[in-house]
Amino acid sequence: MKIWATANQKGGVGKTTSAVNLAGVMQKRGHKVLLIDLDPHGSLTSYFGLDPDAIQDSAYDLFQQSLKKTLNTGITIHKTRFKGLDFIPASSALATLDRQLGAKDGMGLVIKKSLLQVTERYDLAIIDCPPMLGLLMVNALAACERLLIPVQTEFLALKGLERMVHTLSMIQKARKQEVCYSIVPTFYDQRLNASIETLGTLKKQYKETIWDGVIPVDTQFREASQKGIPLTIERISSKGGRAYSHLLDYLFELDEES
Amino acid sequence: MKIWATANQKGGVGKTTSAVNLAGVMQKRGHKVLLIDLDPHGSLTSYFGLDPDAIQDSAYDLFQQSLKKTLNTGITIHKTRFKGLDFIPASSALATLDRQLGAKDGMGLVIKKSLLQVTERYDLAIIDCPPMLGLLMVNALAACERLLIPVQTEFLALKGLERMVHTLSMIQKARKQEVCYSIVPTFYDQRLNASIETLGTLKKQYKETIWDGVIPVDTQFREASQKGIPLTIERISSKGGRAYSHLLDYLFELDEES
Ligand SMILES: Nc1ncnc2c1ncn2[C@@H]1O[C@H](COP(=O)(O)OP(=O)(O)OP(=O)(O)O)[C@@H](O)[C@H]1O
Ligand SMILES: Nc1ncnc2c1ncn2[C@@H]1O[C@H](COP(=O)(O)OP(=O)(O)OP(=O)(O)O)[C@@H](O)[C@H]1O
Ligand SMILES: [Mg+2]
Ligand SMILES: [Mg+2]
Repeated sequence: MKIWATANQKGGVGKTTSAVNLAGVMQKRGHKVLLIDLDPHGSLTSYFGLDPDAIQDSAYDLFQQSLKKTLNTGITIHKTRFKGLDFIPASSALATLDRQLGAKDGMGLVIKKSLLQVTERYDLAIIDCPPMLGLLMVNALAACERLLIPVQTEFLALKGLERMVHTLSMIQKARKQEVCYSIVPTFYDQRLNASIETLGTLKKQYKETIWDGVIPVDTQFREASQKGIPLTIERISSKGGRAYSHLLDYLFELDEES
Repeated sequence: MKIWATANQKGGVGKTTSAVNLAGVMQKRGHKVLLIDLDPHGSLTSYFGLDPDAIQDSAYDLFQQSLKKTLNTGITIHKTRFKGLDFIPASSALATLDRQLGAKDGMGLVIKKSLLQVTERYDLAIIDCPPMLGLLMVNALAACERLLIPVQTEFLALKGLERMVHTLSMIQKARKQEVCYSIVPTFYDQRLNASIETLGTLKKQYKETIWDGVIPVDTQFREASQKGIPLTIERISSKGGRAYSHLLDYLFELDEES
């Protein structure tokens, strides 16, 4: 099983949209894919019709089991109505973990250890992160082999990305672990100078790690989330759907090379 | 001095854009306004040309001074190039506060106490929050008289808002404090069903607290952030500029009534 994560401290850049739509492409191609929602706000969980405030079995339980060193009764995985696409929902209680466990040792590997139980059952797992640098993102970094960083093609996003990449390398040094990362330009609008110029700067500054395509602005993403169907499942031929399909091909090629 | 805050756990809904552009309207009308950036990611700080990683005097120092109980040497306020519009920048170190201070008593009033020093100098202060429920948002809630909740007019945003309002009332009960809140519909796109329907639902569910206008989708917001000039200062007659000008009028009227 491949393990990817989508992360960026900046909010609203397309982390959840990327996780959901890449999973959609995998499902459409007949693969088995697991999504993990580590965002206490639970956009991915709401997308598939569950309520992060009322959820019983969620990613939060994985942390509680690890804390109480109870025998891990096994992760509870929820099914979606799309065959082969399952998920581990978020609970709003995840928001308390930093205060409770932030300084405790060993809590950075909870997700990595939990996913070991399901490596045989899925081809790909994608972890969706909240927009903050904390225990939840550290867990996703430790668990994944590739980190996807969606970056909105607008000026302020550049500043935030430098910091993000800087923080990543610090965490990696401390963990003596090598995580590959890929920068995914999102909300690309070819009518906007801000978008065109930012993309140019991103390609120069991150030559090796940036994807050579873009996720365009596409209003159908919002319409799709209203129906709870990933755009790549509902209409793979849409602008946004095609872009995520190309992104998946690129990422698989990249994994093959490394 | 009036004190407002912009908050929502959902990322990318227009918290920073609202704070910056409401401040822009105030500046254009000749008032004195102070912005406070409590987001460790520091979009507002980057907007005005400073680097949250390299900043000397920031909102983080207010927490450190309170922790060490050192005589508060006074907040350091930075000027922007817009006369009458000043700000207290964020430092990326704010991200460590939840782990360091989360459970300590009395750390919820740091910002409220700090702002007491400047009430004579400004007509309005607006606090920009990070997209998470934690110590920083609790500080903003305790300090403000009115909370602005930008809500993207899309389906998933509805789910998140219910949780947000629920969390607010819990915090208020614990603090025995009444904070008025106003819901501000953002990214409104009249061509989209998802947008029109969500706005309809929002108006029904939050009749008393929702603003009767909308902030439309306007590509000029991104162009403005590239130049570091609030759209309401650069071009108040733009779609987005006019909308924030109307919002400010509405909020001032609301404050008069209560
Ligand atoms: N390429 C796109 N074009 C247009 N709208 C998009 C695009 N990608 C995402 N969106 C919309 O933008 C909003 C934000 O996207 P999303 O929730 O995926 O971002 P996020 O980074 O996961 O946010 P958060 O920081 O809250 O986790 C959603 O309403 C989504 O439907
Ligand atoms: N009404 C709008 N129309 C079009 N673009 C907008 C609008 N409001 C904000 N934007 C753009 O959307 C992006 C997100 O806005 P902003 O950073 O203000 O959200 P936020 O809620 O502060 O995000 P965060 O959760 O990271 O703090 C920015 O690039 C901004 O320029
Ligand atoms: Mg998300
Ligand atoms: Mg912001």
